[in-house]
Amino acid sequence: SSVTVIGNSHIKLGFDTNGFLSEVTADGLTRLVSQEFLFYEGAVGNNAEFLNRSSGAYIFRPNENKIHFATDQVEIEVYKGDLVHEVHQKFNDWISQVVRVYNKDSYAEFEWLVGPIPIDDGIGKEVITRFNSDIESEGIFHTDSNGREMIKRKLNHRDTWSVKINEEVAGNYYPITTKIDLEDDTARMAILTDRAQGGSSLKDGSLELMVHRRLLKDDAFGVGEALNETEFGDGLIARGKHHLFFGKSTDREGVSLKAIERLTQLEKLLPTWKFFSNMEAYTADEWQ
Amino acid sequence: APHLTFMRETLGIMQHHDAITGTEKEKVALDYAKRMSVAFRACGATTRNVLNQLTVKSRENVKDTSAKYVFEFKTCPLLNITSCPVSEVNDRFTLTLYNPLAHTVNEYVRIPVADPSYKIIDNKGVTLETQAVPIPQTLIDIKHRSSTAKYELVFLATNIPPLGYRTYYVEKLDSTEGRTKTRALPKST
Repeated sequence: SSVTVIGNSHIKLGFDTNGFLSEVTADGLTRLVSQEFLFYEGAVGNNAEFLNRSSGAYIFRPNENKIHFATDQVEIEVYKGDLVHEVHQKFNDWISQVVRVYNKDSYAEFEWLVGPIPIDDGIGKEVITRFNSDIESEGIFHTDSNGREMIKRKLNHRDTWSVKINEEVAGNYYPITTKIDLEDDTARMAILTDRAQGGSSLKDGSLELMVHRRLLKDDAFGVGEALNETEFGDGLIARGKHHLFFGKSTDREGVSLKAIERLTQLEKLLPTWKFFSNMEAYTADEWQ
Repeated sequence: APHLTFMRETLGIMQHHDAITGTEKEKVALDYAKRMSVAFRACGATTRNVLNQLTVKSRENVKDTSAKYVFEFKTCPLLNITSCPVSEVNDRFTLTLYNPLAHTVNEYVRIPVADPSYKIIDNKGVTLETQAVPIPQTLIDIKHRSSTAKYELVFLATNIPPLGYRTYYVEKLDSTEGRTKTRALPKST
């Protein structure tokens, strides 16, 4: 009946009555931030014509930029404990997510589960997660280069030649190996990925990342089969994590949000190695 | 050396542009995954030997050099889908965390377990705060995922030294003691 809030003293996430993320509070800022899952329809073209290829393993090419919302109503369950707060979201039969904030962290974790992507309607689908905010980014965003420097990107623009973008979605997609971000004079928003994904900012304040895709036509660039992945019958299920950072774009007490993002990036991509040992034969004292 | 070399050769193959970008045929992708799996298992034997050598000092302390104190350090390659036979089946097990970074780290750790009530103590004998969170039904319902875990046990591992390790002892609680403390109750909307 009202906004559901999870979080800690560093960051708070609000969820509206439809179950969607609706606001984020961090660094003394409370801003409208939403998150949703959508999917593009994969283009089906005539592969004999270079400019009319199908979307496939090599190229992302939505059909007339058609996009669909996964749902308009999310089922949620909320779990709050001393170490972590979680919201479990179910968007539809093949998309769900856990949003969590650990007690001492200043960022939020989104663990998504997508698939098997249904193809009963004969349409290939390319699923994205999209974060919308009111940050006035003026078409500027940044993507990383294999975890090293961040590269400035501008919507419908190339730095070294005059470009006319014929495909306004695919033509603005960039490789994201670890991070995509945007900001204005007041606030910034960044997302860390756990794997290489395609991503973009197609509207001011908006970041999107492609999490899974299932296509029914070969794009004729060499692989010779559609990206359908039916070896195990139903198509693949993908699970992964995004980390959302939100806060002031300026330094706070000498530590910038960018610096925290950088350190977290290292710790998320190179986490501890985990080794399990059976201890049925030992008490805690013996083990000690 | 043969174990490490198999991993070296596999990582060489994994640098092909089709493996990097995922533009290989599906059966080639499966073969890549199989090679990686074999390479990890091969190196697992080496890692286990190294960890048992590192723990030699503590074994000398108990003046018992028998095989009793040689441990199996198992990796759970399906932890990414919240599945680990060792933690799901055993009432008592240890978790060793090796930090590959050059600075000390703290990390929230999640362990798949079948029951919500466990106790975790660190290497100094201190009992840590834990929280059991239910695994989402959407994950449990996946038909090809084989796991008895219903919860993830969460704790904060602190001060794991650079390029070093710390071990935690995890024990299932017999009674319902701690259940109300550790289990977060759902509030459905």
